[in-house]
Amino acid sequence: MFMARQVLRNGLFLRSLAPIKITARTVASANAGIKRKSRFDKTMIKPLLLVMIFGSILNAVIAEKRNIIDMERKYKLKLDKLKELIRRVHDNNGKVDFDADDELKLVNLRLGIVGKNATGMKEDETDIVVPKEESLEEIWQSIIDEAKKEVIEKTPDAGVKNKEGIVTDLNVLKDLEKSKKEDEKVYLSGDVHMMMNQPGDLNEIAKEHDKIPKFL
Amino acid sequence: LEHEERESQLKKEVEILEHQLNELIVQDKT
Repeated sequence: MFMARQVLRNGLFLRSLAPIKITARTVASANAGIKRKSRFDKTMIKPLLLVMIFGSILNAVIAEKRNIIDMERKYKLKLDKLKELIRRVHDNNGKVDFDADDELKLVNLRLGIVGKNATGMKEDETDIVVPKEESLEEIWQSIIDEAKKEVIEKTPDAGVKNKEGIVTDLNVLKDLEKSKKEDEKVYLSGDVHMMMNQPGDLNEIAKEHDKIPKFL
Repeated sequence: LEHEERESQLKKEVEILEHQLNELIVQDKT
């Protein structure tokens, strides 16, 4: 009897604990789910950062390489030209039948050097070619000159009126008459009349007229 | 650094060749 009672008690006890266990499990599983999600997000941040850093480094390296290649090409062009000129002098038995400055002008332009002399390499390096700025300044100057001319041409119109403010010039009077006649010819087309309480309140009229589509 | 070294090296080469060419021009003039 004692055993049976104990078993029954234990059974009841377990039954009473069962809902607590289940709730504990569900909470634990829910927590695990939240943890998993947060872990997933964190792992996505790291590779993204790595990709960004690696990409920026790669970009900088490529740009640097490109600069080096470009610079080497420019200098090699000049070296080839100089070698060619020296060969020409040797072939011509030491006689120079060309202007070195003219020959090297294009190559120097490519390097951004204004060559006064072939020898003045270091001195001329500071003189960077800026042909565009000069031309822009000239254009700007010409625009200003034109504007000034226009202002000067328009000023004589002010002297048409006499001291009392009455226009005495015949040509000006004729022009005024012409413009008045042209103004009289222009009239407002009165095919459609629209009456509104407040000026510009077209929405009200649109509601009244059924023919006017809504989107207008 | 590599870029600057390469540039200075190329500049030196250009200067040497320019010097040679100038010498030839001076010889021709004299």
